[in-house]
Amino acid sequence: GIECQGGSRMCCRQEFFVDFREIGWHDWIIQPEGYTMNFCTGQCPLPVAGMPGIAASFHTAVLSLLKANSAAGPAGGGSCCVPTARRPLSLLYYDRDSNIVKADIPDMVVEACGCS
Amino acid sequence: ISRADSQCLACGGPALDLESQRELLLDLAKRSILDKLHLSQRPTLSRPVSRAVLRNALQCLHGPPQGALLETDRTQEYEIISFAETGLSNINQTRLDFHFSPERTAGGMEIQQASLMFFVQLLPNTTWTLKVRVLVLDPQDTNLTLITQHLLEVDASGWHQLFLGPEAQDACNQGHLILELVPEGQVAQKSVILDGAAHRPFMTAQVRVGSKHQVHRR
Repeated sequence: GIECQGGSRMCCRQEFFVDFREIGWHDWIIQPEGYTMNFCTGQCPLPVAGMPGIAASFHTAVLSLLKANSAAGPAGGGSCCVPTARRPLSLLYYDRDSNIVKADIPDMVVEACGCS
Repeated sequence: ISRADSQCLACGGPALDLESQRELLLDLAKRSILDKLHLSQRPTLSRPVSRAVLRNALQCLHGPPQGALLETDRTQEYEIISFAETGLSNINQTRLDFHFSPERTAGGMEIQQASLMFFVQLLPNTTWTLKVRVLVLDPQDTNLTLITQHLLEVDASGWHQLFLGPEAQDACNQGHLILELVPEGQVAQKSVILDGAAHRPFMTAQVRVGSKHQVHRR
């Protein structure tokens, strides 16, 4: 995956931190104080959509190429910038009965992005 | 608020200004967390828990070992700590009421394991036999029904743990569990079960999302 830097228009991972205090959720979420959600943004032009490295997977790269060859496709080559790897988030929070709940939630942090 | 002078990198439409984009992302984050926790809205705290109680309880939580990664296909698991209400207690009997949110129990959550943690203060060199009665409230006639009971030998002051059987887990699944702790055979001057700020009895439960929540990808 590629980290978004400067003016790059390529599919990349944009870092984004959610601060629970900023959104007023620090009273019921005990830990952590926030988390790096991140998101994917950027274009997947034809040459890149076909590259396995930046594609979501080898199969996606092949499908993208087939699609691109058989259809004119929008300017972006008909391929989107999506998460290719994600990580769980552990949360400790109060429920409405003031019970403390510890939950491990899968797929909450975007680790890497690619074209699909 | 779209900015006419620039284009969204992902979809080619007009780009949002940074502040609007940030608002949108924070809103998405809120919705994602509530969805994954099966909550329709953020909980509002009715009974705050003291830091001392929180600290004691957290030491009992059993999380995955540090650094262990969750396999992506594992069902979502929870650990819950529920603090007891001890309203209807007296010297000879301590009654503990535990409440679980209906939306959590109705959503097909399965309590895998539950244990009671309580603090006992005894005089030196004394041993007490404690009867722990597990009761459920009959919704029709609001009577209490005894479903099982445990006998416990307690011979030292401090925190004690009692693993609760499937009957108690069923009661938790129904949203309300009642336990009565009754010292046997000795006349107490004062309750041996403490429930002050730092010694409030609590329950820990390991919960798994039940089959209703399973989405099978074909």
